[in-house]
Formats: sequence, structure tokens, C-alpha cells
Amino acid sequence: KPISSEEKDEVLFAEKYLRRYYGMPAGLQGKEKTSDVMYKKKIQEMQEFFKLNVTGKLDDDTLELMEMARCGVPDVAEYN
Amino acid sequence: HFPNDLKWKTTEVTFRILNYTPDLSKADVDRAVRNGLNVWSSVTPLKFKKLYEGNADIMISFGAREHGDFNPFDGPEGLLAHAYPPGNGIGGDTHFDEDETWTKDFNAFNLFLVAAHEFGHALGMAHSSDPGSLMYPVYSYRKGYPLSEDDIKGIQSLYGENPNHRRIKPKPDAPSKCDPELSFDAVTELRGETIIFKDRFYWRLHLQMPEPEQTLIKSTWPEIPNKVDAAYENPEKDVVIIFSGIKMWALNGYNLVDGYPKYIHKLGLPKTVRKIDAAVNIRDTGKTLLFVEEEYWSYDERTGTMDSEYPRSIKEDFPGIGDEVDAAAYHFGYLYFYHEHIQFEYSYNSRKVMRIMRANSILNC
Repeated sequence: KPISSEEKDEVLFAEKYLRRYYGMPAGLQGKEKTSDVMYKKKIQEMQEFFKLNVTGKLDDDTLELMEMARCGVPDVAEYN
Repeated sequence: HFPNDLKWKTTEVTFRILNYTPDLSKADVDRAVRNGLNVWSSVTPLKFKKLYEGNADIMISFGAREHGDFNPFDGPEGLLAHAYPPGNGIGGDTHFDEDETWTKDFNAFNLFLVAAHEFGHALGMAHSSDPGSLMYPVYSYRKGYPLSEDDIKGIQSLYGENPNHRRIKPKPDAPSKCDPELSFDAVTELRGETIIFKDRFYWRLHLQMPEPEQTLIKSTWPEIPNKVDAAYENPEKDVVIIFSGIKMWALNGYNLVDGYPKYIHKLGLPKTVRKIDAAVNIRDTGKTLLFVEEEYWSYDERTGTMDSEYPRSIKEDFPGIGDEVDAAAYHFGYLYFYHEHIQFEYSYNSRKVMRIMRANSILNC
């Protein structure tokens, strides 16, 4: 079924989060396959860091944690 | 740490406060910054010198949105502050989002706690994945000494120990749910969820959550102490009672009920009782069992009085579970007694132990 606008917002929010804190490369638009693989990989990285269930999906737990107030330094030190 | 263990080359580090937030008095900001730096100097040889002009190692400022480093803030909530690892120029600089409300108590966001965290970065610390660490990326309010063993180990591996360190008891790391020796402080239901208290943390279990969620007690209930002795849910009144020492609090959902804390002796316990080890409500009888050392009381929730002929012996009335209980829960006619790393499933009707399991089997371990 078509993705709802709310879900779309959540995915955009998650992508921004992963770019900012987990060094997900920007500008993958248009390269469907690559961006899906990278998006999933970065979500798994974030879930591992926060000891969440590593699903590679934007599940409720993951989204809830992304929405928490936090420090702006990336969690992956190499990307600071 | 950051790559190549970035750190300052000397232990004399300078800082300068460039501007102030209107949320707090100038003195409050100065104090929060000074105390935030002292957190790290108390466990290392680091010394911090305040400058009032010129370029300092750590330049501290408040700004909103784009504030000069092409790393914009995002308005209220979300991103609170950031800092740069040790180095020339912007290295060490620490920026706070002026769109946040900065406080000096448990209301969000406590400037001292955020400053101490950011100065960790300014000194070379990266984020920790231990939710009890100061360097954990997500904000949570905590009282008392903020460094955990994880934080201290990290900063000392960069700068060494403070030679004249006054032994301060660091916060223990977050308990690991699959530690075979894990014991619990308290277990209770809360509107269909199961809450398990251990040290400064609690796990939250919910059928729709495959993984138990570990959180600092104080980040949800700042008013409740860091240590919970016992807890139970009274489903008829839709409240959870939490015991710590000789005091008790009532929760309605996740909200504290006004008028608490109260003394546990209001329940009818003798003044000699200073701590309740475990508590459990038996839904079918409306009675709440309160376990203290080798004995237990029975409190009638409907009359609000303690049943006569108590206390009674745990060992005699619940054969097979030993004589002390850390935590207790009741589900569909079965009592679950937790003691040390063991859990006993006890049939309340047939008065006997049905199964013995590891305490943390409830955490899918």
C-alpha cells in the first residue's frame, strides 16, 4: 500500500538522524538499491549502539529513541 | 575515545565563556560550567584555568540554529549541545543550543549535566553505550556524582589518575540483564507491563516489545530514590506502590500521586520494620503480602488494615522457597518469588513450588 505521509516524515527524520550521528552518506537519492542497503546498515549500527533489537527496520523502539533529547556529537567517533 | 585518542597535550587547559543564556543568572551559568569541568578534574591531573579574553582551549557559547560552525542546532528539544575534540581552533569548543530551556534542577535541561557531558567530548571522550554513563548520548537527569566507572576508566586512560584523588564512589555500570548471577530489587506490574527494578535502573517488559528496555529510575521518576526495595500493583485502585526504606510512593500510570511519600508504618507495620524486601498483591483475595526478612504480613486493601495474626513465617507458609525474598509477583494463581539469582514458581492454590528457574529468565535470558 502507498506509504503514508506520516511514515514518510518518520523515514526522513530517521535518515537525517543517521546522517548526523552515524555518518550515513548524503546524496544517495536515485540509487535505490545502494541507499536501501546503507539505510538498513546504519539503522543496525544505531540499534547495536543503543542495545536495541537489531532489526535494521525503523521500528517503534528505534524511532522513540531517535526522538529523545540528546547530544549533537555523532555516536560513531570517526564522524565527528 | 576519538580516533588516535585525541587529547590535550598538557593538563593545564584554559576555558572562556563567551556569552550567557538568559534562562539562568550569570552566577548559575558560571557555577554549572565550573562544576562541569570539576567532574573531570576530580579524577585526573587536569586543571582548568578561566580566561576573560583572547583564545582559550575550550570556548563556551550559547547560540541558536546556525551559530557559526556550519553545524546548526535544531530549535527546542532534539539536539541540545555539541563540542569538538581537543585540537587547535575550534577544537575543544563547546556550544549550547539557546533554543533549549536551561535549568539548575531536575527540570529539562540541566545545564550542569549537559555541560559535564560536552566537556567530556572537549577533553577527548566519545559516546558510551552504557545508559548509566555520563557520556551516554541521550539526556537523562541524575542526581549526585555523575561519573560511572565507564567514564572514569575512559578519561583516566587519556590523562591518568588524579594523584591526590579523594576516593569518590563512582556509579556502577548498568546491570547486564543476562548476567547469570543477576538478582532483582523489586518486580511489579504496571497496566499490563512488567517493571523490574535493579540498582539505579528498571527494565520495562511489554508483550509488544521483544527486548526489555532499560532506563534510569530517575529519568522517569526524579523524585523516587535511586534504590527501590519493593513494589506492587493494586489493580483495583490502578496504583503501583513503590517502597524504599521507610517511605512509599504511589504511581498512577507513570505519574506520581500527590500526597506521597508516606511512611510504610501507615500500613500498620511496626516501627521496628525499616525496609520491605518484597510486596505482591493477590488479585483474587485483595490482599497484599509484605515480606520483611524471614516474615511476612498480609494487608487487606479493601479495609485498609493489616490482617491479624501476622507476621507469619515465610518458610512455614511457603515451603520450598527458602526464608527470604527479594521480589515477588503474582500471575493467574501463581506466585513468583525471586531470591538472589533464582526464581520460584509457587502455586498459591496447591501451596507448593512448581518450577525453579533463573531469575533473569523473565528477561528472555
